Amino acid sequence: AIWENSMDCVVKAFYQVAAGKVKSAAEHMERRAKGGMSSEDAWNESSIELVAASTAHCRAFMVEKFVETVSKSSVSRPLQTVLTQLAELYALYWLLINKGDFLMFSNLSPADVDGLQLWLEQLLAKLRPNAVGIVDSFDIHDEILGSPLGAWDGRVYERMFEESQKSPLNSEPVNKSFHEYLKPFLRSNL
Amino acid sequence: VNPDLVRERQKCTFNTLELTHLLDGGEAKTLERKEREDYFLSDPAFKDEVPMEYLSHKEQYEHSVRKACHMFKKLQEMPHGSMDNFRQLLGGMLGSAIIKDGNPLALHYVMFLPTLAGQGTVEQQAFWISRAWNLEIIGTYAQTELGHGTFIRGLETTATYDPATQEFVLNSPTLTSYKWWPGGLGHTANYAVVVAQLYTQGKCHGIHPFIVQLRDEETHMPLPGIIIGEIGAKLGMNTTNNGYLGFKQVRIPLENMLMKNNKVLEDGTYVKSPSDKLTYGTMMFVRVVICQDMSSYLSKAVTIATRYSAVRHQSEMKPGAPEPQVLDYRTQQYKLLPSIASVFAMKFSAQWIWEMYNVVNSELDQGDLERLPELHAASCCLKALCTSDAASAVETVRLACGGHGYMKSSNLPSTYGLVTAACTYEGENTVLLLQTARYLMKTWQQARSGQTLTPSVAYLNLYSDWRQPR
Repeated sequence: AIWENSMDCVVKAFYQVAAGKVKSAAEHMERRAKGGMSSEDAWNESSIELVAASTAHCRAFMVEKFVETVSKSSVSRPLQTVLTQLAELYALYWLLINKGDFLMFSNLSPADVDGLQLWLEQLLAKLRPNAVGIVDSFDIHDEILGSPLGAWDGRVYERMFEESQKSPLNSEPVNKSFHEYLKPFLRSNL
Repeated sequence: VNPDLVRERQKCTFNTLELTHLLDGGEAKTLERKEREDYFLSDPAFKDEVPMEYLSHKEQYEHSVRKACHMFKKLQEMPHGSMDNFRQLLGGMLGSAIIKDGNPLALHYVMFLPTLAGQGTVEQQAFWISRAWNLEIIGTYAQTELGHGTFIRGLETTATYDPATQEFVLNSPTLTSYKWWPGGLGHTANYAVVVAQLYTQGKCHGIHPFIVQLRDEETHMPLPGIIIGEIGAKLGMNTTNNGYLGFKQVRIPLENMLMKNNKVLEDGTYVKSPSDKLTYGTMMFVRVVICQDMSSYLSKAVTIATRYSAVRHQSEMKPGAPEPQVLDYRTQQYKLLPSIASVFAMKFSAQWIWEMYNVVNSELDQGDLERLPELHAASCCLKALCTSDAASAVETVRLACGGHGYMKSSNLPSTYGLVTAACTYEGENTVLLLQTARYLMKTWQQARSGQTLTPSVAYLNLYSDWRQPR
C-alpha cells in the first residue's frame, strides 16, 4: 500500500477510486433503502454519487486504454517517448484535478501529492518543444482548420486582418446609420 | 512561414509523419484521406463568397442546402466510395469545413437510412432504402418531443391502428407531444421515421417506428394534418435545419410501420419480438462515432491554439527581456498540453469500444446477448465523458487564445458549438452516466456475491474488499 510514482501504480489507483466510488454510492443507496426510503427515492437521493461513480469508472478505462495502446504500439523510440509522456500527462492531469478522491480511495497520501505535481510540471516542460510537432502530425488542412490563428504558415495577424476586411460594414467608409441616427443625436446634444 | 513556427518545427524530436500515419491507421489511409480532402476542397462550388456568419439565418440555410446537395452528388460520383468518405462528410472534420454550422442532409444518411436498414423488414428495406439511396425522397428521424428527450418511454405521439381501413392514425395529443429537434425536419425532409406509442385493439404496446410522408414529393408543401417548421436559431449548428412536427389525425398505411422486430397484423393483432434489445445496436454505433468525432474536433481546436501560442508573444517574463512566446508560460502549457493528450485518449478509447462493438454485434447475430449490457454501459459513459471533456477543452484552448479566440473567424466558437451540442444529443450526458451507474450497481451486487464479472468491470471484484489504508 505504498504509493510509487509509476504508471502501474497510477492506473491501479484510478481503478481503486472507481471501485471506491461505486462501493460508496451503493452503500449509501442501501442505507437509504434500509431506512425506509423507496428504492426510486434512494436512487434519486444518491444520484450525485452515482454519476461520480460512472465518471470515475469511465476515466479509469480511458487512462488504462491510453497507457496500454501506447505501450503496445510498435513505433520508433522518439515517438514512443512522446506518446508515453502524453499518456502520463493525461493520467496525472485527471489525478491531480480529483486528488481528493485519490486521497480517499487509493493509497495516495498527502505527502505524495507534491511529487505528482512536480512530475506533471516536468512533463509539461518535456512536451513543450514537441507541442507544434504533435499538432502538425494531426495533419489538418488549412481549409479544414478554417482559422487565421492556426494556419500552417503562422501568418496570424495578416490573416486576421484579411478576415476583418470581409465584414460587410467595411464595404463603405460611412454607414448610413451615421446620417440617420448618430448625426442627429450628436447635434441634439450640442 | 512565421519564423517562430519554423524554429518550433526544427526542434521537434520525432518524425511527425510517423505519428500522422499512426493516427490515420497507416500510410495508405493517410493518402486516401488526402485524396478525399483534395477531391472536395478543390471544388470551387464549396467556396463562400461572403463568410457565412455575415448572412441571415435563412440565407445560411439556403447556402448549406446547395452545398449539401453538391457534396452528396460528388460523393456518389467518387471513384472509390467508402463508408469512411460518408463519415468524414457527415460528422467529421471535412464535412464541417465545407458546411461549418451543420449539414441539413446529415440525418438522411446518419439516422434515416440506418433505421430503415436496422428496423425494416426485407420488403420494407428493398422499397424504402432504394428510394432514399437514390434521393427520390429525403428523410429524417423524429423521436424527441418538446416534453420528452432521452426518456423515450414517455413519448406522447400516438399511432392508433384502425383495422377497418388497415391504417394507423397519427396524432399529437398535446403541444408537448410535438416532435422537436430532428435535423433536416424543418424545411428539408419530405419523409420521416416517426417514433410513436402504438395502440391496437385498445391496448398500448409502447413506442414503435413508422415511416410518415410529411411533404408532397413534387411541391414540397406540407401534407394535410402535418404541422411542420424550423425551431429557430441556436447556440450552434444553425444550418442543420432542426424542426418541429405535429400530427392532426394523419393516416398512414399498415405497411409503414417498421416491422423487422415487432409486428401488427391486418386484424390488429400485435406480435412482439423475442428480444427488443436488438434495436439498441444503432444507438450504440452512433455513440461510438460521436467519440471519434470529439477527438477530431478537439484536434482541430488544439492545432489552432498551439500554433497561435507559438506565434503570439506576450508580456515580460524577465525584466528587459523581449516578450516570450505564450507557449513558454507554464500556465499556457497547462491549458494546451492536457487538451492535446485528451485527443489521443479519446481516439484510443473510441478504437477500443469500436472493437468491442464489433465483437458484441457478432455475438448478437448468434443470439448471445450476454455482453450487450456491458457494451451499453461502456458506450453511454464514454460518450458522456468524451463530449464533456471535448467541450471544456475547446473552451480552455479558446481562452488560451485570448481575445483572438473570441473572434468568429478563429473558428473556435463554431467548434465549441458543434462539440457542446453533442453533450445533449444522442442521450443527455447525466442521463447516460446514470444508465452506466445502473449497470455498475448491478455489477457491484454480483461482485459482492462472488460472481465472475465481465472484463471491463472485473476490477470491482479485485477491489471489492479494498480499504484505504489510513
